[in-house]
Amino acid sequence: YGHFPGKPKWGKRLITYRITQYTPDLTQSQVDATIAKAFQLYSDVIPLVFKQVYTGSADIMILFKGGYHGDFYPFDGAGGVLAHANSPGQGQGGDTHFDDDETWTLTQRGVNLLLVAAHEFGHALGLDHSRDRRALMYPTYQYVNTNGYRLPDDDRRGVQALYGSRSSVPTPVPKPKPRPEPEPEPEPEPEDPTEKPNPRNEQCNRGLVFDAATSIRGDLFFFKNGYYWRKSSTSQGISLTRVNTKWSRINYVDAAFEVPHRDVVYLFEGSQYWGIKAHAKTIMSGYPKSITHLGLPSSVSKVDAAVYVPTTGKTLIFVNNQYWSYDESRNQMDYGYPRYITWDFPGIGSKVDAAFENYGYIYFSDGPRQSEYYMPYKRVMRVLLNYGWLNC
Amino acid sequence: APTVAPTVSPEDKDLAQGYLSQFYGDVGMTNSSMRSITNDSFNQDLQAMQAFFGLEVTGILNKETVEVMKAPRCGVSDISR
Repeated sequence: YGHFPGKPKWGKRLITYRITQYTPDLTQSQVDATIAKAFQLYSDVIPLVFKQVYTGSADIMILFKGGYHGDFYPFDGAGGVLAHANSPGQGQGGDTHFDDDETWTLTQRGVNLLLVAAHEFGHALGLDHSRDRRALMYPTYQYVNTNGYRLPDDDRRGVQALYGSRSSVPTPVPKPKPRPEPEPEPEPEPEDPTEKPNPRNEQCNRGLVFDAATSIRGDLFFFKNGYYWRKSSTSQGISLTRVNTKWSRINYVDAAFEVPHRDVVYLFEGSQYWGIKAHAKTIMSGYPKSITHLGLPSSVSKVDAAVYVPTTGKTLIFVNNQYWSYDESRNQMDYGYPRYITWDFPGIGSKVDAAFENYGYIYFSDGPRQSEYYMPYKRVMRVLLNYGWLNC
Repeated sequence: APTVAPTVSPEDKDLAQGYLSQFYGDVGMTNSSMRSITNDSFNQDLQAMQAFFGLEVTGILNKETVEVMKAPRCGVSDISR
């Protein structure tokens, strides 16, 4: 392996990336999922975290374009140069460009996006070309089967020489510093006796069970009894809000998931679900829809939990002790479902009350207990308690 | 007249000059018209390229070397800049 002169590298752990121009050869969610997978080849072996952003500037700006595309190295049409990337640094450092005169695929046809993206991100992290023909950083393109693909040894050693290796223990969720309780909001009077109690006093209860959980544009939302706690990614506070003050037609949330590249979050109540624009938090037209619209059988009266997995482009939908897999790019349920949760997610329990994705890990709650699950390893990395997210 | 028949076509020679100036050229001189392509710099760059790809280092453009130059690849240079 080789490094660039002066061994430039990123001096922080969270690296953002933004795809500003896509290729027509693949759907946007296929590109998002493949780019996420290419970064994950590196975050599997070094202690960096890669996060896709959709507005503003990012550390690594990514585009697909043929010919001249804004730098001094115009592409050369189909064949020849496939892509290039800058070494780490401010401004254009790390930026990665793909020649859209190539035919980008997820297979051996045309040019395989995962392999080329993983090569270019090697440059964006500080790797130069390798002389090892088996290495990903070898200059010329050579298709290899990408099922279960891992970083070849030479590249792994090269990138770990820059950033160290990822300990087997996953990066701990940053323990929030104890905060003074936010000013309690005026207790809304329960309108009807059947109403569930305000969960304020449960916030720091070890036995806290979530109804649902999801990310929304970097913040985390935890739903309980018709309210939600919002854990902001920018400020330290936790706010408690009543769901129907935000979305008047929704009273209780059984399940929730975000599809970041669509900037949409879906909330489920009973046999209906709503699509909500994540940035404006407004309900999209045409909702609510019946959950049968997703392909769930009419025998299902409510969903327990749901979570979108960026690296696969699938949404997992949990009902009792089974789950379905919904393909977001094909907008249909995958074949062969439902399957038992215990068949495919060993160690998380036999049911799921709430599930969300955070920095590449999936968090499955079963009662007050929460399993931090790492999909690539198919195993539980840690067991937490739900209330641990609420700055107690 | 050359004593031996040229092993590569004039087109491949042009391809090689473009390839070497792009991936083995001096910093910033990507445009071949800017770099005075003299025979010795061509041969030096060619030898560097042959060494990088594990080819026989002859400094002479042959079929194997041209084949590597035609393979689809990354646009980042092979010499540390």
